[in-house]
Amino acid sequence: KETFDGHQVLRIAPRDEAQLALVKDMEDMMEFELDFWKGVTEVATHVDVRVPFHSLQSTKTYLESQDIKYSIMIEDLQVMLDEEQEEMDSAARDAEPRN
Amino acid sequence: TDSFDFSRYHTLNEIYSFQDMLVAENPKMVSKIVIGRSYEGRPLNVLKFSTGGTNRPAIWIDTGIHSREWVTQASGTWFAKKIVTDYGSDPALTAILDTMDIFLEIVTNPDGYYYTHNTNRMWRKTRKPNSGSSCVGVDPNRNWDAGFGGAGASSNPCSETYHGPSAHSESEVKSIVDFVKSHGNLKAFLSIHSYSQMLLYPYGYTRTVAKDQAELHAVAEKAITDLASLYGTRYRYGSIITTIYQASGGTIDWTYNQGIKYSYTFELRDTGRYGFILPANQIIPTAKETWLALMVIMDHTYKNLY
Repeated sequence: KETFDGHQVLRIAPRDEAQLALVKDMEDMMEFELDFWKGVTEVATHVDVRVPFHSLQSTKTYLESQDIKYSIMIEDLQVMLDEEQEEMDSAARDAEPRN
Repeated sequence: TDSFDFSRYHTLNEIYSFQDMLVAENPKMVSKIVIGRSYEGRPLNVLKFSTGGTNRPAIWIDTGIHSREWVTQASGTWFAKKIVTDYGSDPALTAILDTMDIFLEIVTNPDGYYYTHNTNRMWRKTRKPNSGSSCVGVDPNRNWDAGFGGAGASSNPCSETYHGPSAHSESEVKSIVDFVKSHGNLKAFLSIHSYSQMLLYPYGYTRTVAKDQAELHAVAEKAITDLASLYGTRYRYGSIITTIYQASGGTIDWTYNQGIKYSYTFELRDTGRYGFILPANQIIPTAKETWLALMVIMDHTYKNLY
């Protein structure tokens, strides 16, 4: 099962059309292996992107060097997935007929 | 199915079992049609809700075409139970089903859904290998013959929005295409995604304004107003290309071009900070609010048959 330890989801808030274009350019940076959860639409709407651990630093450097505002929406994706799985497992256990 | 736990996420097999149980419990109203097979050979199950007649005007609802968007399959399961529960007690739904049929495909991308449970929770596409590439899968919402291959989809098999080698190359898509064409009397087509709280209508591949744009816009406005009335979840609405971005090869552009006027895509909630890893405790609230919007569109369709 693929794990996502250290993957973060960044919520990017482009300030203007120029920054929107710079974020759009990130879609072609295949080496970063970015996964756009909410793609680039318009300036007023934030962009959510999952960033693998190995490209976190370079992605943040790219954004900060262009003065593009972002926040960390999900600190560690695997932690969230573990919680989701645990919830599913415990609900499934509860659903099992009693002996 | 009364004891089915709609407030948690379920595996593919659990959803398949639910579908069979619902059919067994409601033999006069619910039947299961297998419209095709996925690439890996799984059945593409569509639940048909009908109170009689033959080839009645009908409404199509699908969830889960992007497999990782689990709240959509979970909502689709809840919709199925809601339909059988409300028929006979809710006047609006009863009137709709006394005249029209409803088709509901809950797991539109079963290979992808199975893969998210067992291998990669982030998987979105189909699971068919791409010749000449190590990357697998096609975005089933870029594979339709509507502006196929144009801007707003990727020709790179490794991209999440890869449009595929040709229109309708994916069996998950082609099966729906064949069903829509063979049925020939669908009047509304509602394809449900998550997330970003939007209600969208054609077009996505072109800036051409849909000829029914004014009506589609008015119905969308009413739908998101009813949706927001429950928990205050705020939606944006409009045509795909003006509201989000250019997207070619999309489902509802194709269905609209087939003459199915009331073609809409939903992008369900994330009101918080979870994206499509929406906590299970938000499944039922999401399904309930979405149902209000679906009822607006279905009611309008029923009252404006064409």
